[in-house]
Amino acid sequence: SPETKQHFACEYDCYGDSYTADVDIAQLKEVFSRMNNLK
Amino acid sequence: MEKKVRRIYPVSDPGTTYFLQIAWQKDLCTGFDVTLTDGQSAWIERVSKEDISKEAADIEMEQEKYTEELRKVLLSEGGLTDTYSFDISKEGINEDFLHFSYEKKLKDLAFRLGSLKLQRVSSPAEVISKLISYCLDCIAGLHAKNNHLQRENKILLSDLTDLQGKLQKCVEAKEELETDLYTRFILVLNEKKTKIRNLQKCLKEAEETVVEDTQAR
Amino acid sequence: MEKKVRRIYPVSDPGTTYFLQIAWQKDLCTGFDVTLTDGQSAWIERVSKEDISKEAADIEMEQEKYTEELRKVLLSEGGLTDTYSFDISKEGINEDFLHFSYEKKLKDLAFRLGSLKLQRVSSPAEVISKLISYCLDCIAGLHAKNNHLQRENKILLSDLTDLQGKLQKCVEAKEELETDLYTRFILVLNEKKTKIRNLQKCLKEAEETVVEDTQAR
Repeated sequence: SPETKQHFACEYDCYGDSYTADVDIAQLKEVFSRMNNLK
Repeated sequence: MEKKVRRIYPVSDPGTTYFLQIAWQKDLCTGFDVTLTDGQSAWIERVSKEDISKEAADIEMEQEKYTEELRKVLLSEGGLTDTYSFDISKEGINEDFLHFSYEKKLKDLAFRLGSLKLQRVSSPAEVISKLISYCLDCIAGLHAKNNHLQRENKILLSDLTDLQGKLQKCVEAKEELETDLYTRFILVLNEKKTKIRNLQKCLKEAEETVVEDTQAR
Repeated sequence: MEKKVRRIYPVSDPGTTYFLQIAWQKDLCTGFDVTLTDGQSAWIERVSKEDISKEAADIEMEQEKYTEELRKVLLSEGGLTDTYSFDISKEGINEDFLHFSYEKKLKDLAFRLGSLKLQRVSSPAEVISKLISYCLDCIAGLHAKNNHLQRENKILLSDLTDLQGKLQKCVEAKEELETDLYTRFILVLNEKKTKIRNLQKCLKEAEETVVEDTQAR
């Protein structure tokens, strides 16, 4: 829903990394793995 | 001058070993010198290009194929005894002539590839001596080549071991780099997230103050 | 049974080539058989362990050192002509005996390492035939070893080339990984920075509103 979308947009950046929650190596690896077509 | 020495055992006298030496320039089909010795006497003959052509024509074989057969029968050591056979007979009071023939066996029949009449040499010691010298030179040459190859192989093995070490180090360095970068990244990112949390807190407080002020007014 | 065949040129008859064959079991110092041939005749003699000990004692050389000298003088091919020399003389109506001596040269003097009296063989053809056979077997063995070494060499070179390719790929992959990770990192980091800028802007606006409201009140 638009509300959920709005909520996630505030909590996570477009790559799925949280703006506020600290990240560890495994989580960051997962974020990077979802990033495709970087060129 | 190319040479080849091999052992042959005549079918009519299989207990006697003869040594057959063939010497030729560039290609066998241009002609070759045949030497046969039993370790005591020696007989020689020169086979010309024309002799070879004539022999090929006599047995109705194509020249090139005939030369190939000659190579196999005269120049191979031992391995083809099922396919080729030799025979020797001597002639004359002092065995001045030696008849040397070679055949190819095909299933149940055999056909003559060639026959030669060799002449006895007056000084066999010289011929035998040269033959042995040739063998010793071959041995020395092969020893040198083998030593060279062994040294080369040793170097290659050493290079291979080094390279395996380098590859292993590269793989480990790649893994270390990955871990190192991720460690640094999360430190920097988490610093930014702390900043974001603080800003969000300040913003919330500021927004609450605005609301309170509006209400108070 | 170990064997070695080498050429020697007697100092008193350097134009004649003799072939010296030494045959021994395990170690030369336990005794050996000497055969000399000029390609026509052959002479043989058995040298026992006791003969060797006696000879070493005669020249006042330690047994082990003497055996080492024997190895060098009798078993090396050619390379040490400046250090060792041989001589041959024959005795008897039919040259039934052959005196064979070997010396070591040291600067200006030479000392006799050994001398033997060999007996002529009645059937030299057999001895010479065996000697040539032995040489041909050596050649065949060395060829086989040579081929094996060349095959090994080829495999090692191929492995080396493969490994070089893998190392190159690993180095490239490491560089790619670094670039790739940094690229992803800066994208994620810049998202955080954009968020921080936005929050800072909102906070500033909120703080300005608070100030305005306070002033208005």
